[in-house]
Amino acid sequence: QPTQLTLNSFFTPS
Amino acid sequence: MFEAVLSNGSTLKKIFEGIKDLCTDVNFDVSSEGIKLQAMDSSHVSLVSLELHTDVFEQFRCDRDSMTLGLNMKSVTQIFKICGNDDSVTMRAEDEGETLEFTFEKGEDRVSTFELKLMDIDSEHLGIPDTEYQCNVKLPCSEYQRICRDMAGFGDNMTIDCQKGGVTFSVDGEVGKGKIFLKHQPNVEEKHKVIVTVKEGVELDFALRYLNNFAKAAPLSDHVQLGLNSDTPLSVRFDIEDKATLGSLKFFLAPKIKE
Repeated sequence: QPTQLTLNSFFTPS
Repeated sequence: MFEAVLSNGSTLKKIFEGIKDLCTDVNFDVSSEGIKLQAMDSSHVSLVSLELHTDVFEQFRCDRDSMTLGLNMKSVTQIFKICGNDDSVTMRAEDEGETLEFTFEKGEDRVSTFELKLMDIDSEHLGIPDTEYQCNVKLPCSEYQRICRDMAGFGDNMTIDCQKGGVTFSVDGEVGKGKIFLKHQPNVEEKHKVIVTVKEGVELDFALRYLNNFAKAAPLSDHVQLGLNSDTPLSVRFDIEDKATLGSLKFFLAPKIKE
């Protein structure tokens, strides 16, 4: 099963 | 004071229907430029980003630099059940008020009002870089909705493979494998158009549960636009009434990676 990534690894808090 | 009048109340109704299953509480960020909303689902896999420009409203007034209105989505969608398809909607909030008032009107014959208690929502705001995508796909919303629904019957994940000439959606599940190919079709009737623009081919895996959730926003416009880059979140954009000048409802979805 592929692993689901989260958005925190792409977008940074502004 | 904040006051906004939208003659086509069903637009707001469709927006809330499109995001209610992803987020429980959201902040409406109001300024003189319009309304923005950004919210992630609880597992931080997807993000909703709404921009409503003042052009979408018949009247728009926000006296302060900015106002944050915290809304519970369940309550909002409950309130919008009051809103008929041809109703206009007026939203009104005092500067230090604790409520957002919704008024639904059809002519002068029937006027309904509901004051929603505002919430204090602590939300993490993410900076989303302006991205140029390697692949852009514009397809009819009905087609997107159908593909996601049909594919969900066979597996949890869908691969989107975008290459020059077309895009392939495929699923590999317990009962077997399936794929749907949509050809780049720029020269057909507007409602059937599929535009596939590719700088470099991209193939990515995504959870169908989320893709199906985004499809709930399909009534907002005729076409949906997908943006793909290698190893980055997918962008699924619905322009309000197909006009980017009015604003857009965008979803971002983090990819799945094979071990």
